[in-house]
Amino acid sequence: MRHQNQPYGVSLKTQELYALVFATRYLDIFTDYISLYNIVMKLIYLGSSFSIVWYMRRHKLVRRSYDKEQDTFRHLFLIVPCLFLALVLNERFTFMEVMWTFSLYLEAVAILPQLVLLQRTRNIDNLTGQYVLLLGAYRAFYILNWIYRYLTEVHYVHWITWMSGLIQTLLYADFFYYYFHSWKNNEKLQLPA
Amino acid sequence: SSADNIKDEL
Repeated sequence: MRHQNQPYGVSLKTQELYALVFATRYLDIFTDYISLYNIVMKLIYLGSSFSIVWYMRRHKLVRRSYDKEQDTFRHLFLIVPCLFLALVLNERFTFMEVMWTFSLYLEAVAILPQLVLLQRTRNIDNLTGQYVLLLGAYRAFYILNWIYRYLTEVHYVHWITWMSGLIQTLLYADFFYYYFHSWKNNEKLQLPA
Repeated sequence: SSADNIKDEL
């Protein structure tokens, strides 16, 4: 974006949801210290997600070419149900725990505005296609980790993390399918409307 | 819960 001064079909809605995901998940940087790595990575996640949102909102060139009439997914349709579910389905009814659970549920669906935008914009830019592919792959690798830990560690069970991570990965499934086919047939990636 | 999970999963 910085280099070409254009948003490449990246959905601002999704970027804002990700910023909210990390803001609600990493509240513990104020309460307890786990390790230097832990706090540094959290600050990187927060810094990068908020700077993308800031850049897309503030930078005059990016903002002008960002197609806001296409990226119209209403956040609240995702935020409200996730908040409600986090209030009902959590492991401990404390503020931190509910916020953390909310961030997991929200992360599972945060990609939806981006996928909708990709369906609407006919020609998907390579950069954006790769970006979404890697976001999905990151999640898929977590599932491999969970399987390994379930098999090797006694009582390693995290239903909330597993279910939201699984749903998140499933949302990418059709994108992976079309991405693979466009790569195999060496065609431009297009998602059916 | 977030306590035991946050240690190994960002």
